[in-house]
Amino acid sequence: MRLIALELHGFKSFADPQKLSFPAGMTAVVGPNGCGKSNISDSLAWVLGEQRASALRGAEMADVVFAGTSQRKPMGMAEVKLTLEMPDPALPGATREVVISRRLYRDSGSEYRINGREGRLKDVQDLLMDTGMGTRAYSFIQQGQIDLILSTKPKDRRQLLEEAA
Amino acid sequence: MRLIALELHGFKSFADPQKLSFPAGMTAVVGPNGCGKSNISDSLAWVLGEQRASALRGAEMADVVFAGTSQRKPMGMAEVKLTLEMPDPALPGATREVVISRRLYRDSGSEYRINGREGRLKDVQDLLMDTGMGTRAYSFIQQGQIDLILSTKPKDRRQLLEEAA
Amino acid sequence: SEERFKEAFDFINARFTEVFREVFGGGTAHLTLQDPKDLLECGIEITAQPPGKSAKALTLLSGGEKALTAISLLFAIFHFKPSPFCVLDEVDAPLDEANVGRFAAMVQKMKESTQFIVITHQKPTMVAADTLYGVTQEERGISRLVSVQLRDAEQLV
Amino acid sequence: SEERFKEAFDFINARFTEVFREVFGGGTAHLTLQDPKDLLECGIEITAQPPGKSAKALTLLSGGEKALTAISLLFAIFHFKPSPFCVLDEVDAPLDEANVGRFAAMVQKMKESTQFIVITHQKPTMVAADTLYGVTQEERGISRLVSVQLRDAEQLV
Ligand SMILES: Nc1ncnc2c1ncn2[C@@H]1O[C@H](COP(=O)(O)OP(=O)(O)OP(=O)(O)O)[C@@H](O)[C@H]1O
Ligand SMILES: Nc1ncnc2c1ncn2[C@@H]1O[C@H](COP(=O)(O)OP(=O)(O)OP(=O)(O)O)[C@@H](O)[C@H]1O
Ligand SMILES: [Mg+2]
Ligand SMILES: [Mg+2]
Repeated sequence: MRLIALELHGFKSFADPQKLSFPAGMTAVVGPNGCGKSNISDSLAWVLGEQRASALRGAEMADVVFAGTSQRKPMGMAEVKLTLEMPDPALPGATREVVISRRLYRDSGSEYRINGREGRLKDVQDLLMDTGMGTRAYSFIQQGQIDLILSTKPKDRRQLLEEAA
Repeated sequence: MRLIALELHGFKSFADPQKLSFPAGMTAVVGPNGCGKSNISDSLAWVLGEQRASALRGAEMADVVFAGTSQRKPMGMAEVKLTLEMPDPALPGATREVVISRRLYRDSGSEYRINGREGRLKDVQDLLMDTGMGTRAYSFIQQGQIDLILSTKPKDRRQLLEEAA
Repeated sequence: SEERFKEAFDFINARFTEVFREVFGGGTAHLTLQDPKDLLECGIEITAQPPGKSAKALTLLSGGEKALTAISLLFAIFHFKPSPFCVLDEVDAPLDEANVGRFAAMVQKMKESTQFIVITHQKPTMVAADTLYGVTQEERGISRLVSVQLRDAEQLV
Repeated sequence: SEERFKEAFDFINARFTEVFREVFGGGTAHLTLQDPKDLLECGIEITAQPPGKSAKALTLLSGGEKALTAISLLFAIFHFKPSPFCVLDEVDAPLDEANVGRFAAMVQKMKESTQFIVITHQKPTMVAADTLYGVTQEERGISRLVSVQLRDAEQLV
């Protein structure tokens, strides 16, 4: 399975709709301090179902909604859409495109959609589990966190290998 | 008061005697990964009396003694000498040079010397206290630690200002 | 199951040693089971020894050495079971110029089986990319994306 | 004493705002006493808002923004009571090129009152130094010092 595109709208500093298309291989994201690179990483973790605000550097989940600037008002909603290419369960050997989206209104919980149809977090998690993606502890190495692999307790480190086994 | 020179011998990767002379102003220390730059910082904290092996990235204090390489045997002792220029208590307005040294033999404790005469850790601490140096929490910002100032608890952060007040 | 874990462990351990030696130009590294009789529960220890140096606590390694050791272990796990994608956020920040180049080469080797998204300020890493996105805030506080060529990226770092 | 702490706090707070605004080209930052009635014990909160952005949790700031904010506070404390010396070990690692330059300029302003020892892989920081030491391991695992000129340093990073 592979990522095809990621669309952000109202997510953290991405007030306006913005879209990244992913080639196969390696995509580099560059720019000055504070421009929004790590926010892109956060949006990908978020649309895949991240539940902990702290994993996205926030105190509460509403912190991911665009909070306004001196020139623009805060927004009421954040939305991220991820387009994936996945094996088609109906056609062995073939693939299909799936769009996972997550929306958060400031005073309510998250809404999930798979190909436009509303679902629960669990439906997204099940879908990802089938692709071998799940919540792979090592799909995201956050800024400043690369050393954690070495400094975790021996029993926690085990989990990393267990996920692969 | 100012630093004049720092000499390392048998301290971590500095097996052979090496000396840095400090100008006034700014000294930059450069080199490839693993060459020994942070070890220099550790040696300065150590000669000033650092008691925690963990603050020097070790498990026990003996970890600061040169541990050998494939070509060289481990050494039995680490020594660091710091030459300082300090106000002369006997001659107001004048300064004098003071040499603080710390030595550690593998199976025994640290030995301290001030201008060649053996003293205790407390003597070194008292000497530094007079210069306004003491154990200033903010004289050393270790690798990867700059964020700590921001992430400490509000009451711990207070200590930083209290030291200055 | 015990067997599957042991199989994964042995494979990853061998790859870890291989990748470490390649990126450090020698030395050795390996994983150890804290209690081989308790395969289902025991912890895993890491030993890493850059070339010529004596193996001591991981904590004594330099910032750059730790990052490269961690990346080597991560990629060894990927060799066994690739993640479909992997986001690396400025893992090359503590690396010197030569090691940034080695890191970029490591990613290029793995990108057939894993889609990498690498956030970086380092030019050798940008050079290795198939696609380069620049993130800008022309309007303060508002992020926008720009697809960039390498020479523009150098302005954006 | 209460008075001395309040005096230090007010001075450092004002300097923090000043230094922050200078290095970020605007915005605002300040310290807050959690309980102004309990000057001897209460904690201190930090607020930082880069130019144009809305002030939110410090945790939401970027890696580079956090480093610059922390350096601004550190230097504000130095303005009040300089440390005789200060060792900064790769604090410029998360900074983009423009910000490394600003960091180097900050150190140059403070170096009259404080002897700085700055460990770095970044060229703009090296350029700002009065003395440059290179550390090498020609014999593996054995560190030696070399006093270097700037152009040699560029080979050593
Ligand atoms: N909810 C929000 N609304 C508006 N802006 C936000 C929100 N959350 C975070 N930000 C802003 O996003 C910026 C951080 O972006 P990000 O962490 O992606 O930067 P970066 O490009 O990774 O920078 P660096 O190179 O320093 O790591 C901060 O300035 C922060 O104020
Ligand atoms: N007691 C010891 N004996 C011999 N070598 C040691 C000892 N303690 C640490 N070392 C070695 O010193 C090296 C680390 O040096 P240091 O942390 O100063 O590197 P550095 O120049 O700061 O690199 P980086 O740029 O990656 O931060 C490690 O390779 C480590 O193995
Ligand atoms: Mg970032
Ligand atoms: Mg270091």
